Amino acid sequence: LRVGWEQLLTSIARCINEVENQILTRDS
Amino acid sequence: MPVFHTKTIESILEPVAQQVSRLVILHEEAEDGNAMPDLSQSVATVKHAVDNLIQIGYETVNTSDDSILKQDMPPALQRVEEAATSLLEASNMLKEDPFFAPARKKLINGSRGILQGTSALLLAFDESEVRKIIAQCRRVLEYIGITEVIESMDDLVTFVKNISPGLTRMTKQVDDREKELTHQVHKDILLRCLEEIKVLTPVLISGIKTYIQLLSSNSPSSADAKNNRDHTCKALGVEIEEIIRVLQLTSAGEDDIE
Repeated sequence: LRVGWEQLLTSIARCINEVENQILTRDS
Repeated sequence: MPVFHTKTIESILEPVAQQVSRLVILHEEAEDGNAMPDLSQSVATVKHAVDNLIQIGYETVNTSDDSILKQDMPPALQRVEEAATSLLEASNMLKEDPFFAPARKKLINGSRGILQGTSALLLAFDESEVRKIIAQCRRVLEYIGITEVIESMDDLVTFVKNISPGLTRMTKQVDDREKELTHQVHKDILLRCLEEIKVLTPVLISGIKTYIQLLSSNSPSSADAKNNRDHTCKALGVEIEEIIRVLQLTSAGEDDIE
């Protein structure tokens, strides 16, 4: 279960970074 | 049937969506009361990423000239922010008591909230991109309307010179969008429309030319040439309208397609 939650939170952080990149790419 | 309508959105959200679903099942199985690990470091990483996103998001809201995007973004950003706070609260609660079931539920709800918020953000951006392509389609559509006032070869030269960059830009944007879509029926329609436009454009130019030549020689056939020109112009407009319609479809519902 430990790996599951930590993996999820890592994926969420990565997802947020990718959304941020999308916003920045669009603005540039 | 694909869940996400573009490859970019799919690649960003699909892994998280799958893991949230999996974790919900694991959470239900863990109701017997297993201790939860300390997630404070991972949650802090998420919170940091969210803080950056919120800052950049609001900067975009303040500087964008797309009024719909400006309207759609703040609720999505708020959703992500609230969800991140939930995660932080859950992590603090679990640190106090690793067996506390409501904290686990808060963790799941926070994860779902981030998924929903980021999904809404990506959709808002995607719709904004689609509006740009549609605006380009409308510019071409409007310019095509000029054909009925072209009565000299000089006018025709100007027309071709002016419409070419816009038409090239439009077809490039639609072509790129087609490659981004995950829904096969929508992709096929856009490709068919682009193909038709490629065929019809030279036919229209040649139709205008024929009309001008017949008109200048006072030929009685100029009326027929005018009809041909108008017919081609209308057909071209129908294809562009169809592109606009399909670009606006995001659902995979078959009702959208005749």
